[in-house]
Amino acid sequence: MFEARLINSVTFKKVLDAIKDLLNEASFDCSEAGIQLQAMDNSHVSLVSLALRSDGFDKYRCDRNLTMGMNLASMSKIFRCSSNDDTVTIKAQDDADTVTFMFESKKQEKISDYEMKLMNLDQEHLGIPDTDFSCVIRMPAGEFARIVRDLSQFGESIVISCTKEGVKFSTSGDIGSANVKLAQTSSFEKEEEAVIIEMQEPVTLTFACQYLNSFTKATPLANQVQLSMSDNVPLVVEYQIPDLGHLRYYLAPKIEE
Amino acid sequence: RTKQNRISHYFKKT
Repeated sequence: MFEARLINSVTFKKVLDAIKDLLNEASFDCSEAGIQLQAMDNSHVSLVSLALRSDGFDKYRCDRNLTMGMNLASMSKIFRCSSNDDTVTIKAQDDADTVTFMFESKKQEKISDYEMKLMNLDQEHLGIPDTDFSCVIRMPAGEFARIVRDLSQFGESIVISCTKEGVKFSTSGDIGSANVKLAQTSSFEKEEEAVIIEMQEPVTLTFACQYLNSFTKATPLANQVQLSMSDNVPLVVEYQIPDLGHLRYYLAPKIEE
Repeated sequence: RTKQNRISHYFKKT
């Protein structure tokens, strides 16, 4: 028996919105520790890694490890039928071929359930090595989304260049070029407005706008985003989901031919 | 010119 209950359906809606651009379907691996998902996008350029800890749920029970293959568009349809503040309970029997989502309104006057067929997905798990990154940048998630959106108008790639002075986002295309520089904040009123850079070595890497834009669909999940970079390894874009877990995106850099 | 590597170039299957 698997049962996971979350007080506000909106958190799960935000998670789905954050991954359904990149993934058509995905396997949710459920264990006593929580729910995990790891999947590459269709073109195998990026990797999505989601972890929701069991202690972040209002109620969580997982008697046996289970993998639920789900179509994310179907799941989104179901979650669109819930109100943001509905309590959601995800339920499945051991070895079941369906999963049930139950939504309860706050005043309990409306209870709905949706049963969805599970899919058998070919799982390809990748081992993600521990890396000591040369640069770790923390910045407001909204600011990162804004910069990626703005620069995407001008080019197909964004060069992210991090030094101890700050981080620079650059692009160029048919109409010209664009640069956005962010300095590390020395003082800030709110922690979520801070730009903080931890640099061992300066790094400059190039990434495809298309994927960076897809990652920023996670912006509603967190105030801050963390970018981790080292030469010749994938960028990690991480959003912490408050009290529940994290969503990480890995993106292979573009390299000179 | 730049080329786009795949993520599996960096992370191996387990």
